Amino acid sequence: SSKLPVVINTWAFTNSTSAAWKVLTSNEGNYLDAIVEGCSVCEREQCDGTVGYGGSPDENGETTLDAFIMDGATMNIGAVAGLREIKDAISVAYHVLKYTRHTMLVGEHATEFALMMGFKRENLQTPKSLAIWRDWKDKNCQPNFWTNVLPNPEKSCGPYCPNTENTINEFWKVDDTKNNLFDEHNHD
Amino acid sequence: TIGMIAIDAEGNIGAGTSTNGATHKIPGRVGDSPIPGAGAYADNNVGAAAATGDGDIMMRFLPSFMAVERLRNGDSPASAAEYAMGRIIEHYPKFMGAIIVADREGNYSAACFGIDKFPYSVFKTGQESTVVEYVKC
Repeated sequence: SSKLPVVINTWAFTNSTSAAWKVLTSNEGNYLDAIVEGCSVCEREQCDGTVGYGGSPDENGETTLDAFIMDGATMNIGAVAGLREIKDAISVAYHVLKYTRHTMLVGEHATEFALMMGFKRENLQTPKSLAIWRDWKDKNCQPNFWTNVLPNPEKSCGPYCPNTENTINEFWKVDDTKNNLFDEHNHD
Repeated sequence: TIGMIAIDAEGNIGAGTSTNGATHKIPGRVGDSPIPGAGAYADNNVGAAAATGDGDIMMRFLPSFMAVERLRNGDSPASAAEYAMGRIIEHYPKFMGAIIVADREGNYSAACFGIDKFPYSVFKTGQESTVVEYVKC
C-alpha cells in the first residue's frame, strides 16, 4: 500500500510516535523494534504519569508496570504484568516474546526473569508518586476500588474484610451517580 | 497507557502497550494492557488495534481483538473502532475508553467514549513529523 509505513499511538505522546517512526524508516530495526523504542520513550518520559516509573501508585504506594507486544506476522506475543522494580517494561515483554515460548510473566517472577535477561533492579517510586500516595492516605484513601467491605470504603482506609452480614441494605454500594474513577489522567 | 501500532512498508504489523495502570489500585490488580486482545492485537492478514481507558471494564470485552475481527469481516477501521466501543457501552454507559484501529493497507481511525475528545498520534508516509489527530467522543 502507498500508505505504508505508518505508526499510530494512543494519546498525544508524539515523541514516542517519532521515535518509532525513526526506527521503522531508518533500518535501525524492524516493526517490533519500533514498537519497543516508541513505548520505551514513553516509559522514560513518564508520559502523563500513566506510563513508566513514578506514576499511578497502588494502595501501598508502589508503582508496578504492565506491557505487551504482539507480532502480527507470527501471532507471537510477549507480555509482563505487575512487573516490580524494573523500569523497562516493554523491553522485558519483548524478551518474553523473543527468548521464551510463554506469553506472559507476572509479578516478582517477571522481575527475576528480567534480571536474568540483564535488566537492572531499580526503585520505581519517585518523590512525586510518594506525594500522590500520601495525599490519598490523608484523604482517607479516597477514591478507591473496594466495594461491599467493612469498614465503609467510601469513608475509611483499610484493612477491609468482606461484609458478610448479608443484609442487602447494609452493603456499601458503588455510587453510580459518581464519576468514573478513570479519566484522561488515570487510565490503562 | 500508551498503545501503539506500527506497520512497515512490507505490511508487517506490530502492536504494543505500556502502562503503570490505575492510580490507587488494589495491589496485584492488572488492567487490560498486557492481556492479548484487550490492550492490543495484531494480525498481518487484517490489521491491528490498541485500546486505552478503564482496563477493569475493557478486559471483559477484548475490544482490540473485536476490532480486528470486524476488520476481517470487512468493516472499515472507523466502523470497527465504533463497534468495539459500542459493545462495552451497551453494558457500561459510564465507561471511559478509546481505541485506535488500522487496517493492513495503512488506513486508520479511532473511537472513544466518556471524554469530550480523544487525541491520538500519527506518523505516516508523506508527513514531516508526528501529527496529533482527534476524534470526538
